[in-house]
Amino acid sequence: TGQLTMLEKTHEFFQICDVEDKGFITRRDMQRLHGELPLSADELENVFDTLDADGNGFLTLEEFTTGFSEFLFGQKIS
Amino acid sequence: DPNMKGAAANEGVLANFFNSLLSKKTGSP
Repeated sequence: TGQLTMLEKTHEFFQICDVEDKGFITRRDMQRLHGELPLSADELENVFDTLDADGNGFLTLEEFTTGFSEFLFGQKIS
Repeated sequence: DPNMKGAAANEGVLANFFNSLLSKKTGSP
């Protein structure tokens, strides 16, 4: 059930970024969060680059999920 | 190692990002 909750959360977060429900997040979508989240434009750019593992300019739900689980594991370890 | 340093910085910014999303969802008063 913990895994399901995590997937649900990931999906929620993904939809916050993907406001147009395209199924992927672009650099531009990420910049739109500037003002909604307490992160600078530079930081959001950094987040995008970190999550976009293959560097194709599109963040898929899969890449997003990977990043989120890495964040969760990192939290647990530290 | 500059690469390690960069990765650590990215981790921090990623943590910041997801923490912000988490607090956004839980909703601060």
